[in-house]
Amino acid sequence: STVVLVFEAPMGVRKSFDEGWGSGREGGWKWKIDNGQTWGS
Amino acid sequence: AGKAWRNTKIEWRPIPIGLGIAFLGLLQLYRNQRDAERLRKEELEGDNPPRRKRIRPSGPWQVQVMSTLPLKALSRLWGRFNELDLPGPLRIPGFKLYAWIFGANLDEMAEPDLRTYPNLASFFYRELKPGARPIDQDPNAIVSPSDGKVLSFGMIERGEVEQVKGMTYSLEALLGGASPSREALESHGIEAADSLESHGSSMAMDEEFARVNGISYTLPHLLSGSKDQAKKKTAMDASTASQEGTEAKVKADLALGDGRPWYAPKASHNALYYCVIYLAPGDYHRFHSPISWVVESRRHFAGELYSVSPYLQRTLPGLFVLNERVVLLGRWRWGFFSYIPVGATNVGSVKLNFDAELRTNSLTTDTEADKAAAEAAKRGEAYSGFAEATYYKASPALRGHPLQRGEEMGGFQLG
Repeated sequence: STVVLVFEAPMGVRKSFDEGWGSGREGGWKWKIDNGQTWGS
Repeated sequence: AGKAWRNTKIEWRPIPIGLGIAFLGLLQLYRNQRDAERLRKEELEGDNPPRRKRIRPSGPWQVQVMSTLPLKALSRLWGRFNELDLPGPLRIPGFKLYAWIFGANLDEMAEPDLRTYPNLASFFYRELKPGARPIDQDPNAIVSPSDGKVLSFGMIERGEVEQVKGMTYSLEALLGGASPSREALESHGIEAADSLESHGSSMAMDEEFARVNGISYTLPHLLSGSKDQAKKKTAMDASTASQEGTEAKVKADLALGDGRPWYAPKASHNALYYCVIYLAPGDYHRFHSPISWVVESRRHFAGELYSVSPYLQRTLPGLFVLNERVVLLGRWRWGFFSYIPVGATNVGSVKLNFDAELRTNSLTTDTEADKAAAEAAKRGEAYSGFAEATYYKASPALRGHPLQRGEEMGGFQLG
């Protein structure tokens, strides 16, 4: 199963996402994540 | 012959699995073609209304073989099979074997006694211990809605979502077309026909959507502007001219006259983003709200049920547009927000805790979708492909169903 999110956000948020992911991701974009874990702000 | 039969050594060998699958695929292909031919004949002779057209996906041979299989029927059969109660002595070794194969962590379960789960379906939809998934307390955080793997993330440009490199699909195909907002209807003095109770209720495509001067309209009529399809509910006091004026206003409003698509960001410094999270079979299969937001409506697309494994996401173009899905539309602090659980062959049932009437992977809803498609065809209109319900009455002040960050929204169930 899959969950797809589509949302509006300020342009600058993308950088925050990239930074957040860069610190925790493993194996490129296929980053294992747990429910409740932050992936952007 | 008798002597030869008795004296000839017989050696039994299993038929290769691949040959068996190929045989079943060919058999299904033959049956589908035969049924399609029969339906075409019946449609020509007027015995049968037209049905929804099944979209045949493009892709490698594995996808072509898969597209010939009755995936929804298989999914429902799989669900029923998994609801059969397991004998007590088999439960602990059976669930432990499943957890070992798919990497499920049994220590996190709210109910650690495996004997209390009567079947695989209830084990699959297990709850976690309180505190097993702490929600990040940063008020600005966007948290993950589920356990899983983030397969893709990016900005949506020109209304196209990139599934993988070089493979895109349109956002409108994923979410559906524009619907009139409550504000748009009310600004024209239209009472929206919202039948929702506090726990939510569904509204089928062909049900009454709004009333103008005693005439009821359905959503497709409002979107297409086909006034001749309006059904007369009560005696009409207003003149025909005033009705036409109201209809014109409604149509103008629904057309989003500035030329932008309905999901376009309202503020010029905003953009649209997408994120795809894949839940593996061993993962916790309930999903939660990633932010605090208000769900205004849901759209149920009764599509196909292909697997959503990373392999198929890479090879089958527009997979999320083909599959059965529930599109939740709403708003959050920055504007538009949508949350889309996409079903798959093994987990075709999407549950929403706040919408008791939602039925996915159901023969009944498939039949209703066929009927809606037939009625749209009779009117000479294209079938929008979804049934819509609104949650305005769930919280009149917020005009939707409010969800807090981390709140459980629903989940995926087997079959």
